[in-house]
Amino acid sequence: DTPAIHRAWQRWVDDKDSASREVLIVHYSPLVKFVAGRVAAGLPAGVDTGELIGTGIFGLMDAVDRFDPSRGFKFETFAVPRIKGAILDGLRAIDWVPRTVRQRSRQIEQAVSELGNELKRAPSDEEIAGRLGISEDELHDWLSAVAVANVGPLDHLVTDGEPRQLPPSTDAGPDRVLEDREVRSVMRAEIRQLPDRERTVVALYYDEGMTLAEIGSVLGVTESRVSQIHSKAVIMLRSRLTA
Amino acid sequence: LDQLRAERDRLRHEEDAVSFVRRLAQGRIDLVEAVRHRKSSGESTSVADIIRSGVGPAPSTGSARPPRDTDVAADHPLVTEFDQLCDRLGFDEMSELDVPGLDRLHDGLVAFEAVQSSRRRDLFERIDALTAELVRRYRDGDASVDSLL
Ligand SMILES: Nc1nc2c(ncn2[C@@H]2O[C@@H]3COP(=O)(O)O[C@H]4[C@@H](O)[C@H](n5cnc6c(=O)[nH]c(N)nc65)O[C@@H]4COP(=O)(O)O[C@H]3[C@H]2O)c(=O)[nH]1
Ligand SMILES: Nc1nc2c(ncn2[C@@H]2O[C@@H]3COP(=O)(O)O[C@H]4[C@@H](O)[C@H](n5cnc6c(=O)[nH]c(N)nc65)O[C@@H]4COP(=O)(O)O[C@H]3[C@H]2O)c(=O)[nH]1
Repeated sequence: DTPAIHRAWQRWVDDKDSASREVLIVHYSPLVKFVAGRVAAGLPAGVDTGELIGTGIFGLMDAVDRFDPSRGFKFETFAVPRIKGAILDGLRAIDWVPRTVRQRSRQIEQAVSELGNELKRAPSDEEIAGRLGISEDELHDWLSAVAVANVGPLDHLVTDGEPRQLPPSTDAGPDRVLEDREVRSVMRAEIRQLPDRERTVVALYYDEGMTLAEIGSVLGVTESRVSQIHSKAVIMLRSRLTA
Repeated sequence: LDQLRAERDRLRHEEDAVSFVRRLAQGRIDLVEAVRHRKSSGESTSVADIIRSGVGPAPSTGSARPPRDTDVAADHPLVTEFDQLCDRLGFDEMSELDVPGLDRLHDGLVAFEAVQSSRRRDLFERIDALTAELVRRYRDGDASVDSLL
């Protein structure tokens, strides 16, 4: 810490000097820029990110109020998860997923799990469309619409059906890390079970970090087709993991 | 193939730190500009406004890129270097600075940001070239996701 910031922390923590609190919030405000930028990048067009900025700033203020410099953590390490958590909470509050999209997603998921139980294998697009009483093309449109945001690692996206950050713990205990790892290993097993295309898309997107376009050129399909396959994979994983 | 991935990961880790400190620098540049404007224009801008200029405009949505972690290497040497630069230029005593001092602070931050942005551009070139190679291998069947999973 630079002397000026060190002084500010002392004055805020020891004397509750509000002027120092302001200095700290101003000093660290670019953290919100960084987090909001990355979270927004994963959201579908149309979501009003102006509000997210506000919630992010509250997350930063909360972090400044709770931070205990004596614990030896760097403030950035402490603050960033809190800022992200606040933004994701804000997202949930504005209910950013259109209701029809939620409905469609649920319907597809239901069809997938019913058929999965009946067929004892992953259902094909044709079978899913048949169960839903729509054409395969319509199913693909639904999947495009359902291509909801990727605001985090796959395990968060899937296990809740909603973007969610694990609650920031004041001391990143081993339990939380363990729970995380368990979710991940279960996820891995399920991903391996996916049909070939879905498995490939998930692996290339989350593990290789390829863009949808890059995956498209691997599979020889359009970017939007990749997006549909990705939505289907997420829905399949969700139905398996919540079974 | 493993070497390809290892090299790409190495570059992406480096890019994470550069992109992080770049965003910090951009935020602080915008903060200084807001304070400088307030000083020269005599307008009364609230602290909330100052904070908002540090946070910047509402970020854009709908990226074609996979989600990026926000886990930051807060103790990365680049971050330390940047903090020390800010300290030298008097960033945290901004209110005490006279206009020339503010200008020096501003220009110092802009110079730093420019360096980071150019490093970032260079890293993207190299990362995206490696990704293109990876795409080729997958397309030609020389690589399969099984090794990943
Ligand atoms: N391999 C590769 N990776 C790339 C490339 N461009 C960006 N990235 C990486 O992908 C992240 C997300 O980029 P984004 O979706 O455009 O989302 C960006 C973008 O919406 C915004 N942003 C950042 N810098 C700028 C900028 O200079 N101008 C504008 N208009 N937006 C920016 O903030 C978001 C987050 O930025 P970062 O934290 O830097 O995180 C970036 C960066 O780490 C590229 O060409 N190749
Ligand atoms: N979608 C996306 N596009 C990206 C990303 N990174 C760069 N770009 C694009 O590439 C242009 C040049 O970026 P740069 O060389 O980093 O050069 C940038 C950077 O050095 C700086 N800059 C970017 N954002 C900010 C900011 O919020 N505040 C300040 N003070 N400077 C910024 O200004 C220059 C021009 O920025 P732009 O007009 O936005 O123009 C940007 C933007 O159109 C990214 O991650 N995602």
